[in-house]
Amino acid sequence: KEKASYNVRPKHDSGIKAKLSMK
Amino acid sequence: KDKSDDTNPGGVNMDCGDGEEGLSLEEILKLYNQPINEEQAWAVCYQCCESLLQGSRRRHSRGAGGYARRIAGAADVRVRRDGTVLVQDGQDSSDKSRLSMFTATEVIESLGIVIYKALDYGLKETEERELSPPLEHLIDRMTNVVENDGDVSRDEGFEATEEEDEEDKEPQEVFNSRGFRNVLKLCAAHLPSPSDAPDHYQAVCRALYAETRDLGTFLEKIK
Repeated sequence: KEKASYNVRPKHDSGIKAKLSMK
Repeated sequence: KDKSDDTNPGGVNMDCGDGEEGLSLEEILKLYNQPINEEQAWAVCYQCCESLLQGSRRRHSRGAGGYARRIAGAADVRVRRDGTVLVQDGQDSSDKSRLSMFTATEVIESLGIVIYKALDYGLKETEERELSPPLEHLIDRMTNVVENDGDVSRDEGFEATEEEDEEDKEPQEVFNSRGFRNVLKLCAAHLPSPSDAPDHYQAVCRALYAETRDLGTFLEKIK
């Protein structure tokens, strides 16, 4: 199967991942 | 692919006996060992809201309010063969804590987190996936992380963007369903033709189910 195409960047303190990780 | 479990790739039940229960999002993620793509995220989100809205209407017709289900994780979301999605109902769980009543806002937030984690699956804690702005906005809204000048709307975390319709005349129904209907509207607005949303998103989920089954069968044959 073809790999999903997406870009990854370093986690940012104000990014959505950081916000959600606090929930 | 994950080779940690040679006897059951991805932990998916490969005997094709899932019947109406479908495949859980967790099983799908494990089998592919990669996150879902954005289109699948939109589709799963839309179909989950449809499912939750239907459940809300059923409970409302029985005079019950609130939600017995808050989505604990990807295992609670099951994609069926026909592309409909079943959000696991805590009613049958032996875990009595899941019988608590939750607000629509809490359920929507839990769905947003599950969708985000499916998009983030397999990434390191120090990494972050670059999402398209509309999808990030959707998840922001669902999880209520959007800055809104401290004026958090009580209409399930969403602004009342739609016209009042017949359903809106019933206060309890408004409380239960407006948030879900606004998520559905955001998902539909993502498409060039929003009116195609029900058919399109069901087709995306149907394809997700079929492709996962195909991959599972393929891996079984190799094994």
